[in-house]
Order: sequence, then structure tokens, then C-alpha cells
Amino acid sequence: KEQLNILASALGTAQHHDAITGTEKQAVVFDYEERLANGVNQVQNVVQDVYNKLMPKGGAAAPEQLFCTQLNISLCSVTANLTNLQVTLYNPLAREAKYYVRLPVSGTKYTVYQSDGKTTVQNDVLPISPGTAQIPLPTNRTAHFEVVFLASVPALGFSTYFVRRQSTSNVLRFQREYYRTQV
Amino acid sequence: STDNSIKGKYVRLDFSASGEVSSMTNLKTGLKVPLSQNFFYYEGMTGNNTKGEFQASGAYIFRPQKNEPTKLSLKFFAGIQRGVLVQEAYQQVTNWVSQVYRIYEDKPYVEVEWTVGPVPVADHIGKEVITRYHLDGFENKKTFYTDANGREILERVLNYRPTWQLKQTEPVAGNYYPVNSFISIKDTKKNVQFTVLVDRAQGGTSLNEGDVELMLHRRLLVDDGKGVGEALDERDIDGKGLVTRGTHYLLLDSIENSSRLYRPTAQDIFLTPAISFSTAEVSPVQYV
Repeated sequence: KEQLNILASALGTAQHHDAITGTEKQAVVFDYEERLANGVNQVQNVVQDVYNKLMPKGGAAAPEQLFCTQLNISLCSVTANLTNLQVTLYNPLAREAKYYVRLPVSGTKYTVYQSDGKTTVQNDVLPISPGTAQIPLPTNRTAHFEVVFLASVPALGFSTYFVRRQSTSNVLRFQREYYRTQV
Repeated sequence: STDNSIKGKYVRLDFSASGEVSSMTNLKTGLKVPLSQNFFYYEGMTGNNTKGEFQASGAYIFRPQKNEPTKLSLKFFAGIQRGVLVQEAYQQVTNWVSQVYRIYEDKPYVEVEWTVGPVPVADHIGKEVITRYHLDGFENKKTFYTDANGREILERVLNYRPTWQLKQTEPVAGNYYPVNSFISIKDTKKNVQFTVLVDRAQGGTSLNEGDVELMLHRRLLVDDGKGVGEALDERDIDGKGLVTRGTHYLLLDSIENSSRLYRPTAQDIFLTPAISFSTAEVSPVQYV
């Protein structure tokens, strides 16, 4: 509860009309950002606690959960270089969610297994978009592709998918058409 | 390839030879409309005290210098990627504006991922960047619809207020309304509704027949004098202007069917699954 309250408090502070509309001074923007980031970091611990509780009694604790907050610009150090990854999705909707997961990766061929660990699901591997590639970053990108698959998550529940990199292959599994038309 | 289109099970988007969007088709109903989309920017009003026009465009006030925005023409079409689950088309508009059109196999919408920034201000002109979707021949009769925080849908009529006699002095800004969840236009004669869902609150309007216009990013150089005391010129820690990225979701259907599409889609956008990762070095079967 204490950990959740840090985010709740930051969100409460950010209900001020200046935070809602963006009419605050730049220094205040930085302060709101710091408070919200602290809150999000704390809530990640809570997610870990919840998954630990969901594991069978007497069994192992849930593996350490890692988070990527920059997936919208195809940045994630966790997924970028890994060959064996578990992706857990929690669905806050009160109905089943069908969600296309996009993960930045450096390989070009992957197998994705459903939550039973046996059944494979279709995936695409696409290069990250040229617009994303040109976003200035403090460090170089290690992931130049994105693996995409459709996840199905039950209402107010979670699913785990397994993403495994296949042996290195330069044959991309998509049809590429490249044409630059100067206008 | 001469096939300049991307599609899924429910929707198709066609592009012209030069890479501009030309039409959108609902593959379930066969409904097809001519669609174009362009980026523009309004020059922010800097204010002029001597002429009594002191009010500048800023954090509180949107006040363009001119009523017509400057168009940002497409620089080049950077190709199409076709996967089994998703098809994507890439547009580079300027060095600081790019866009991805994306259609997933199983989704009824077109996803438009726009990236804007850093907005250049070396010419000392503050810029307010918009995107404008346009359906040619569409008759929405100066009327469009926006939501109130995802709840009540409100009818907006150009240069009109339902409870008082409006004397419009700001032809652009005076018709901008908050778009929290979506904005839509309807052609009752053709029974077509075009809806744009947003991933964050934005300003939006429909200034011309068949238009849906949304404000994406603002970078201004003058304080609007309403209390903040700073120009709306947000920068990163290195002092560069911000790069902003967001997504629009385009839906096309009949008027009676549209709410069946945009309501669940809005829920999906607002409450996306929370993703976390683990790297236990065990096989999937062992993990289970």
C-alpha cells in the first residue's frame, strides 16, 4: 500500500490544472516527471509482489519482472539482445484482450510459444521504422527489428508468452518493398 | 511493386504513386472513401502591443498568426513492409516529421503513428503542428463530434455556440475543442462516419467539409501573458526541442455501426495490457 501510494500521490499532484493542460513552468514539469517516475518504479515492485503471490504455494517465487518504459520508441534493453524471454501481460479490462505485442529485437527469426509453453503462435519480424531509427538517442540502438505477435489475455488476468530467438539467419521473414519517390 | 496498398482482414488503405494516402476501404462492408492526410503548421501569434493585438499564442492560448496553416509536403515515401500479422507504410515528411501507417490483420482500424520534432525555430517563428485528414466530397455540414472525457459525445458546429449568440473573432482557435478520446464526422446522406481516436488529449476541429484536424505538437517563443511567465518551448536536458510521438486510430463505417467499433477500441487504447519481462533460462514447458 505504501508503494502504491507513492504513485497515487504523484498522480493526485498531477491533477492540478497546470499539469493537466501543460501550463506549468519547465522546472515544474521536471518535478512532476520525477514524482511520476518514482511512483511508476515503486509500482513495478508491486507487480512483482503480485506475481509472487500468484505462484503455487511452496513453489518458487515468480522470476524477477523487468519493465521497459520506452517501447513506444522501440527501446528495451531487456528484449534487445536476449535469446530466451518470457513476456507477461496483465489485462486491466473486464473482458478478454487481443493485443499485438511489439518488442525491439536484434535477431531476425523468432519462435513464440503460447502460455502452455508448447503451442507456437505466428510472429512477424519487421525492421523498426525509418522515423523511429532517426530519433536521437544518447546511446546507439542495438535492436533494429521488432518481433510482433498477437497475445490473448483473459479478463483481469495475465498470460505469459515465450519468445525464443532462432539460430542466426539473415533471411528476413517478410516481403520487403523499398522504393523512394521524391515528390 | 505497383501495389501501393496495405490491408488486413477488415480495412485497406491505398496510397498514390508518390506515397500519399488516397483512399480507405472498410473491407467488411465494402465502404470506400477518398482520404488524404497532410501535416501543416500554424505560425504562433507573437503579439503586437502597439496595435492592441498583444495576445500571443502560448501555453494557455492558441492564437495563430494566420488562419491558413503552412503545408509540410511529403518528402518521400519510404516503402511498405508486409508481414502476416501486420502491414506498414512509411512516410518521411520533413527532417522532423515522419509517420507510419499500420494495419494489423485482426483489427478494424488503421493505426497512424506520427513523430514530430524537434520543431525548428531558428527562423524565430513559433510553430503549432497539426495533422489534417480529409475526405473528399464528404458533407458533414459544418458539424463534428468530440467526447467529454470519454463519456458524453458532444455535437460541435462551426462558429456556433448552442447557448449564446457567438461573434467569432478567432476563425481557427475559436473552433478548436478538446479531444480526449475521439473526434468524428458524419455524412448523413451517404451514411458514413469517419472517426479518429487519440492516445492522449489533443485539440481538434473540422474547419472545412470532410476535414478532421488535430493539434500534435506546439513550440512557441513568446509567453502568452496568462501567468506561466515562460514561452511554450519545452526542451530536453540537452536543450533540444522535444520529439513527440503518438498514435491515431482511424475507423470508417456506417453511422449506426461506428459506435460498436470506437467504444471497444477506445477501451483497448486506454487500458492496454501491462507488459513485463523475465529471463529465466528454462524451456517454456519447464517454466509452465
